[in-house]
Amino acid sequence: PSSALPPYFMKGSIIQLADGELKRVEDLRAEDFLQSADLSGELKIDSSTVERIDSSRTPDAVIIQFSVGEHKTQVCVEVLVEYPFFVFGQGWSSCCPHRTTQLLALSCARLSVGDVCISLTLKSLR
Amino acid sequence: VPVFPWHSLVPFLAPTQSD
Repeated sequence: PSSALPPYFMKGSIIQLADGELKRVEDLRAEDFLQSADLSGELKIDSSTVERIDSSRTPDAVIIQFSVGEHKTQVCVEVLVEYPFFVFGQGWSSCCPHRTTQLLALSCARLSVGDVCISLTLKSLR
Repeated sequence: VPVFPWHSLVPFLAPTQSD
């Protein structure tokens, strides 16, 4: 099952920020994402609030409904319960932090309704 | 050692118009 998650969430993975700086995934902060998006020109960080977390028909998956950006656009995503999102003021968070830590060694908080996650949109879409 | 771009880690929640 761990192969279903992307490799870059594994603790110790090296992440390159937009200014070229290298950081480990577990050391990333909200500022790193915001500054990188600023530098990128094309990408914009949105605040996406978790509105609902529902079980899925797919085993080990959940359906998360987000309210995205200033227009509060409703977007649903289906992800594995261990899939980590970056929450403002909290850091990496998943629906099943125990499983995330077990599979990725990444320290995780529990993702809950009301949490504000970092997400991306294209500037040109606005 | 592989190096991954920062934007890989952030979900791309593109607003889609349902109507």
